[in-house]
Amino acid sequence: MFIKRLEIYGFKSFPYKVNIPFSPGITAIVGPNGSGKSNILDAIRWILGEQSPKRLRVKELSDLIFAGNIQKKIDFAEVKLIINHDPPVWEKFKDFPEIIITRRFYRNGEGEFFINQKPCRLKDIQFLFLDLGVNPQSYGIIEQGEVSKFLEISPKERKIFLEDLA
Amino acid sequence: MFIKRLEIYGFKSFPYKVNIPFSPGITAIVGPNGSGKSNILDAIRWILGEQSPKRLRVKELSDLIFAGNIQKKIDFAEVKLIINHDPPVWEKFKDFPEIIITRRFYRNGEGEFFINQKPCRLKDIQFLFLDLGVNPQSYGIIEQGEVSKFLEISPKERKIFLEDLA
Amino acid sequence: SKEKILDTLEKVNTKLKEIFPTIFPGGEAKLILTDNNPLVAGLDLNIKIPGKNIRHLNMLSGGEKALCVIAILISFYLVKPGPFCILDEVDASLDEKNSIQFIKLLQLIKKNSQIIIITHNPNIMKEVDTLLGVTMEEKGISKIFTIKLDQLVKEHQSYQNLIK
Amino acid sequence: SKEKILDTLEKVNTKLKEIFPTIFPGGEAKLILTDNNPLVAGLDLNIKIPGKNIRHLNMLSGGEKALCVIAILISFYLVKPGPFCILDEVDASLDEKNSIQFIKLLQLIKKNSQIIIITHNPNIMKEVDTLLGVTMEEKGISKIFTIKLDQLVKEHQSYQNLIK
Ligand SMILES: Nc1ncnc2c1ncn2[C@@H]1O[C@H](COP(=O)(O)OP(=O)(O)OP(=O)(O)O)[C@@H](O)[C@H]1O
Ligand SMILES: Nc1ncnc2c1ncn2[C@@H]1O[C@H](COP(=O)(O)OP(=O)(O)OP(=O)(O)O)[C@@H](O)[C@H]1O
Ligand SMILES: [Mg+2]
Ligand SMILES: [Mg+2]
Repeated sequence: MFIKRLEIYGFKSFPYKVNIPFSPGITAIVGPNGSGKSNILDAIRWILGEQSPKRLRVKELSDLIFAGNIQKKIDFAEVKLIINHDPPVWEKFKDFPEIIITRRFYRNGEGEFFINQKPCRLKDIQFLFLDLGVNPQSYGIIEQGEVSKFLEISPKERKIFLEDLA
Repeated sequence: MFIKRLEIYGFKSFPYKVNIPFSPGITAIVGPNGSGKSNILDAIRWILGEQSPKRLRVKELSDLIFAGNIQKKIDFAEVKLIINHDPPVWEKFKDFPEIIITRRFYRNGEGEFFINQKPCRLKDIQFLFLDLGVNPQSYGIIEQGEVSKFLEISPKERKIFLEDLA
Repeated sequence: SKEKILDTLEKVNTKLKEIFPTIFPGGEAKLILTDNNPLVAGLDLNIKIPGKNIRHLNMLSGGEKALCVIAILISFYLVKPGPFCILDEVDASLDEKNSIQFIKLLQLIKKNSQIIIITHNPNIMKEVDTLLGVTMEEKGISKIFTIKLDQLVKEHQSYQNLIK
Repeated sequence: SKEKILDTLEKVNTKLKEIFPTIFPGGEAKLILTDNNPLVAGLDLNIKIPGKNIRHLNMLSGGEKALCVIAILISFYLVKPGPFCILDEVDASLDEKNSIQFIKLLQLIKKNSQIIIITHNPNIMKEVDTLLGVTMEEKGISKIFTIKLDQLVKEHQSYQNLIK
């Protein structure tokens, strides 16, 4: 299982739909300061279920929607995660060689979630990834400037990572 | 006025006396991870009067004394700051083209301070630099990993830097 | 469950024993539980680096801390490969030698886990499978393009040595 | 005193008006007091970067935050040059273009202030007056040596492009 691509529309500094292809091996994201690299990681953590504005580097969730100056009015932010599911990992979706997870957020505060175009709840997406030990705070996702966090947190908090692994 | 050189003995990873020459222009300190570069900055902040173990990255002040494995027993840590004072800046020392500030710390917890070989108190050294707006926390000394601190502290704390400047 | 935690810890430490010395020659690292009962215990890290007396983790340098975390991360992934691993400028404090060692360690886990890494470091860029460029040619608007290594070299002077 | 603070603030903002656009083309930055009475007020920073709607400073990227602080620092030193300025890896999050801009800004203040900078970045090393090497050939023991640029280039592959 791996991320085939990510589609972002209206989320942070991405007003126009972009399609971001990833390799099953190692993909490096490069570019000037402030160009939008960490925003891509925010998009991935958001679709995995991140709910904390602080951890998404915004004051309120409505700041996730593109706020720059363009003609077009942007009403919602949407991120799609397209996952390669061949060979299958989830029993429930064993007939789908590709799984599309979608999260949308409107200016009025409402959110929508989809798995393969079917509406679902945030919990459904979170449970899906929990099976694999993946969540927005898992040890395998390290945000900018946070690399030493594992050493600086309390022993009890550190143990949670070991439990994720077990 | 500028730092001509720094002499370190027994402080952190410097068991043998080293003499570190600086240029009046720009000096870059380079070297592998863990080789002792930030320890040099700790030595400078310590001699300027830094007293907080946490800000010197140790648990107790006695951890400032070299703790590695060598034959010789290291009983104290000593740092000397040799300052170019020509043209003079301090009225009191106008006849000294060079000023040597020394700080020493013994395993029993006692500290000694000297200005041009004459014993003095820590306060005397702190006052000397205060005139110039220099202290271990001044805006012109930025520790590793702390570059964004100015933006992340409260407006009231930020104003202290403006007052230093005024 | 208790047995599971103890078993996993043992496996991680076996891997850590192998990985840590590739970063800190002659060094040793071990994760230990702070209490006999794994359900209530915390997790501590004990490190030995030759010639250094590490009494607590705060004595480590900025780069050394990042390297310890990287060693633990790789050991976790060798015990249980998660589907993906996403790292945002974890190499920012590394010197040249350690950034080359870091990308070598990533190669160890890439067979079973997808890796996405954000970096400004040319030593890392030249060893990955795909390079994705992000730009803001139009002010405030992010766009994505895939780049080839030789194109990157043309644009940046310090990438001159990327050509193998 | 009140007048002094207001006067200094005015001077800093004049310099910031000049410095900030050299890092963020077309950008503006201003330090403002949060209260009419300078003695009780705090200090805030207002920034404008073309095409970006910066509602609060946390929206800035890692590199953008460092660049803002650098712009303010340089403005402070242009208003009142302190005897020295010591920076420990403040360039770690900067891309190549901005690290070159950073060292240019340091050249602006080096006439009146001594600058000591700790860095792993070859773009910075090639523009300084003196290079000091720190090594731990003997495990755990730091030694100092002065190095010439060409010697540094021999030892590190990614410094090849340092030769002017
Ligand atoms: N809702 C939004 N609308 C428009 N732009 C936004 C929004 N939220 C954040 N941004 C912009 O995104 C930019 C930051 O992007 P990001 O943090 O991804 O940069 P980066 O490429 O990681 O840079 P660095 O290399 O410095 O870390 C900021 O300049 C910010 O103004
Ligand atoms: N009292 C002490 N005795 C001996 N060694 C010490 C002492 N205190 C700190 N050290 C050692 O100094 C080293 C850290 O040095 P320092 O933080 O200066 O590294 P650095 O050159 O800044 O590295 P980086 O590039 O990773 O930031 C640690 O490995 C630590 O063990
Ligand atoms: Mg970033
Ligand atoms: Mg350091």
